[in-house]
Amino acid sequence: MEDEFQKADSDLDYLQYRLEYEIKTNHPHSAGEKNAVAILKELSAIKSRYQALCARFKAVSVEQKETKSCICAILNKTMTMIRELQKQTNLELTLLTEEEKAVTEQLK
Amino acid sequence: TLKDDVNALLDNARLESQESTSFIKATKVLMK
Amino acid sequence: SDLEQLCSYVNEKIENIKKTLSIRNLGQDPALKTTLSKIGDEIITVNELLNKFELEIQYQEQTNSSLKELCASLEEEFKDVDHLN
Repeated sequence: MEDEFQKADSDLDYLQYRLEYEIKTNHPHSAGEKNAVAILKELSAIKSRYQALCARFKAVSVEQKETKSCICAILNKTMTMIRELQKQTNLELTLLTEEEKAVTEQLK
Repeated sequence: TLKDDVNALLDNARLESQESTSFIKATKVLMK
Repeated sequence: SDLEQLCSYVNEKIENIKKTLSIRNLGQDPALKTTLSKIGDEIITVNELLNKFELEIQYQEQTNSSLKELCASLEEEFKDVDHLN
């Protein structure tokens, strides 16, 4: 089985080589023109670069969302505890400034 | 279509960056 | 999964051969040549877009590190408040 796969693999390689050789020989690209085979290779290279960058971007986005929700959770419990502390120590509750209210809403 | 996909993703990435920048600013206001 | 990998490996080679076959009659079909040249130009454009996209991803990876630092310092602040409590 393995030999058969090996043979099929080298046959495919030979086919690809012969085709490219034939195209380069029969249609030499004139100056300024792009080599047809090279364009096809660039096309598949650009597709795999795109897929690799998509995967990288997806990973970054997921990680970013996790860290943001962690930050929000800590901010919430910190602000709750500060209010508790102020009550216990009879300190007057410092009201949130307009700016703090705005960003609290934003983070919500 | 590949070009359109990349353009769409680029816009999405830029939007996310802006959101994160304002998120960090907001968090720093509350930390103060 | 090995067999699947083997299949996709062979299929990809077959796909490449099909693509190369599609440009075999390049000489006889001037329209094909024009199309190919347009694809060549588009590839340059898309590569430039991918460069911008890659820069954006690098920026986001830096933003992630700043968010993580922020999270860590907030955690410290919470511990102080908790200790006070």
